[in-house]
Amino acid sequence: ILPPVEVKPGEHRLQYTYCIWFSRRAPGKQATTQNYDQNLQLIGRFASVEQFWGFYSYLARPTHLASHSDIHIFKDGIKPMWEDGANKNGGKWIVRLRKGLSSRCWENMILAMLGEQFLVGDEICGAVISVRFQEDIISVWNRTAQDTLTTGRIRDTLKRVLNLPPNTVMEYKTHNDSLKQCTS
Amino acid sequence: GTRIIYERNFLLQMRNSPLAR
Repeated sequence: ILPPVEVKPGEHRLQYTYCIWFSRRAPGKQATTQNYDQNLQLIGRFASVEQFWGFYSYLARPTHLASHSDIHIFKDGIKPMWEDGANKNGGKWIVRLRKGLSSRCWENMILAMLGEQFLVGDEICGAVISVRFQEDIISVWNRTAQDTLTTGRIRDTLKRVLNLPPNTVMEYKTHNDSLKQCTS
Repeated sequence: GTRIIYERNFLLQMRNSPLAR
């Protein structure tokens, strides 16, 4: 447990404190829970709009990241792993983007999350941008995969804020299914 | 309780704030 992040006078406090994580996997190497955990690096924590921009301005844009890199922005106290208590009954919306679109979409995604535009209470756990060889993937994780009202609302907000081309495919996957797929 | 909601344009304006070091 880390100490609370201090918000100085004049700064604009966010609804939640967030952590920025980075991970990179050697291409071709099988992902396991253990090496995934070992590859996760905590980059920083922020609790205000100003602190967010302080980090974000120095963070590489998805376009400039090497393949198999992931940036995770999760609420403080939630590790970006399926096994975390906040995630284990949850799932994620997956949006696959062609190269060149992701930097703008990722920024819009984060701003919507930090600004509480999803209107789903505590349901959002965090968001990930995954840079892959031929595409980039944005995913939004929520706590309760079974809550179709919430997952529907997240999908609708995502569509609106990402301003996606009409043919963009969106897919929902429960972490339980991801876990089963990984261990089978 | 009350939620702290920010619009995208407001957040973007804050990008150049001197406090965003």
